[in-house]
Amino acid sequence: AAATKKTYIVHMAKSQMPASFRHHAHWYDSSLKAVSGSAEMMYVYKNAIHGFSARLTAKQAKYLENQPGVLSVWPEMKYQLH
Amino acid sequence: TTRTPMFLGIDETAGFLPSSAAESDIIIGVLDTGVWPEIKSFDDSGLGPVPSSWKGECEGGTNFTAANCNRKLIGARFFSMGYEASAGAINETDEYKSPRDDDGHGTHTASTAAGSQVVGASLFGYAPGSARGMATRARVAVYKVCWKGGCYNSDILAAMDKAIEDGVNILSLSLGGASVDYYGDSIAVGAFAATENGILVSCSAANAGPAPFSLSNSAPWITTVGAGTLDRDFPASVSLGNGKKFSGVSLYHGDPLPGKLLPFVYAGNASNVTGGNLCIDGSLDGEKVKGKIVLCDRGVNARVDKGAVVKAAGGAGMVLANTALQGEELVADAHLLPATSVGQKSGDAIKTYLFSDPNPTATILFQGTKVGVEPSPILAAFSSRGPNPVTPEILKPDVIAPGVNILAGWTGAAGPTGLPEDSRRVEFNIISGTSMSCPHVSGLAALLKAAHPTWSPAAIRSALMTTAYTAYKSGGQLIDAATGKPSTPYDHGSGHVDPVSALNPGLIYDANTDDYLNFLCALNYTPSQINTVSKRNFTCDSTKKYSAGDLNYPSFAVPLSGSKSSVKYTRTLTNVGESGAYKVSVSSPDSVKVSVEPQTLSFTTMNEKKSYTVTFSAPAAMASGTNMFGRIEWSDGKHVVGSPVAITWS
Repeated sequence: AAATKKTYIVHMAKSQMPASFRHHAHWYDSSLKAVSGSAEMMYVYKNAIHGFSARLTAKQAKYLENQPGVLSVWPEMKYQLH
Repeated sequence: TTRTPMFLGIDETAGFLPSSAAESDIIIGVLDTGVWPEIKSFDDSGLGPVPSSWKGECEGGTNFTAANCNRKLIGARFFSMGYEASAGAINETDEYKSPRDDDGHGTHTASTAAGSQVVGASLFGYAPGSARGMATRARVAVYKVCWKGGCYNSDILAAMDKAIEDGVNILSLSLGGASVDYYGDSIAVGAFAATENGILVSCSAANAGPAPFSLSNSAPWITTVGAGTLDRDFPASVSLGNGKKFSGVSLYHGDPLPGKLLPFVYAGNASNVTGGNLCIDGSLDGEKVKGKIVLCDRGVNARVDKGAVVKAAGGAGMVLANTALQGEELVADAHLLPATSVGQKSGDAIKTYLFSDPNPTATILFQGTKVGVEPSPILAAFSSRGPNPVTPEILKPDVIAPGVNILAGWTGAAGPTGLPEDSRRVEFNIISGTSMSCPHVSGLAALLKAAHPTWSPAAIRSALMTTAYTAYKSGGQLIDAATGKPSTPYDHGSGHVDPVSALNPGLIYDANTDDYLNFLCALNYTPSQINTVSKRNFTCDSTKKYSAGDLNYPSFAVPLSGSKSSVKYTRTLTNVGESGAYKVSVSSPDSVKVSVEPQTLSFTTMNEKKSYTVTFSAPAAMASGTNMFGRIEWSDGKHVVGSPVAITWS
């Protein structure tokens, strides 16, 4: 169960992006790779939020929450048509 | 849609509505199940070139190419990565991996908001007329985010992200999730960014009524839409063997019942399983229902599923009876067998006959379409209700709009019931939900945006809210289908939209990003939570006293308690009409004193702003959960700028 991956939405504080990164997507990728070398981003968001979505284990998601510049990590939720 | 343009007063456009050129510059983005582009509602005849500001695309995929877009349907994208990651890869033989609509819901909502006019529309002859969207000349961009297995918020966020970049003016979302804090709700967060970009976000309130606290999409930068009925019905009465007759509604089309009374049975007495009265799949005894009309109770499974269950068991027809949850609200369905839906009172009376007569019989008489039904609108029982579960200081829903038995465009991939066994294909379908009322408001917002291009999303919403009505022309307050009694601001918000009045509201309650940031401070959100919602570092001023109730909102929700018996709110009105003096009138509940200062506001120039304060004082504490309602109106004799007041004790 610990290895089961789920989708998470990761909100980033773009203002905290280190100057060494030229593009926010590279910084997001670096933050993600810090918790999982194999994890890949699904979406990179730039208008609706600053952040990305990725498949992670619960442990990786918890670890990612403590990375510099990470505001919050939310598990995927299902919405319904009305 | 048919009938709703007339019901809303926008069928006769001369002198009221914006020029067609201005309207055709407005782009409505619809996040839903996709689109069936071939229906006439997306015909682009008479439309000029796509607005030069548009940066969107028409993405190809299964059975969908860029050639499916035109000058009406100017954008179509699909977002499936989140869905596929959670639910598995899309089987393209079973589901279109493209903007094409498998379901019908997205085609219905998109055509309701901005469909072109189609003469001679109907569903099997029901609801006939010229069908059109609310903003017939606005452009549509479809963002498919819902699939057969559901809608996932990573996809919804991706679609909102792209829609902002593409350059939509209005976003229409007939979907929602659980009520959580705004920083944990993707629609709320995405809508904040959209609003900051000048995009009005209109969302459905959900269908969890009549329970209180049942709203979705309750953030104050979202326009939250509940549902009401039209003045149209589809009568299909039940005649019993004892000579009594009960009214019901149906969209059944097919072979009629034989011209005689048929044996009649209660599903609960034709089943050996618990809950057999609900006509759940496999619950009916074929021996006991064959050739008979079966009475099923509402609940648990879909209404059309019950019809299919009765038909599969050999039943000849179905009477579907409301329970206390739905009250007297009648929602019509295009059942696969002769069937009608009846209210709770009729259902109870029919059951009394079924249980007392040893050989009960019945038949159903289908009577087509009836218009001019009064009173209308009636608040739909299913329409979700306040108080706002996230922020009690913000009254939601904002408005109600037509959402019951709405005819609009449909997919070619599914029948009108949506059941797998329904092989019928229709260009228009009649369905109900706050999903249907939301795109009405999206289209009306497009009209307002075309008429007033400089208005902010908050200004457009304010115009819709302050001009909404809460009483029938013939007198009496709007009725709630769930109770048969007058509905309250927690049910209908500011009331039913009146778009013609909204075009010239006189005054508006405007709000901008700074106002919403101050609102987030009032909620005591941490800097990190504020950053999650707003994408910026924002430091709340520790010396400032923030109040959620002070957000410049066009309605008032006032939480009181034993320890807090007096609350003061401030509001600012902006003149968007002629110069003039507005006087306030207050209708306050007996137990609460509502005082407004000053009582007159004079405006001499356009966009001039004037503030006022309202003090709500309760001399005595009331029991927790007690609700009371009132209204504050400003009028210059020509305009009435109305705000509902809802006071709740905790």
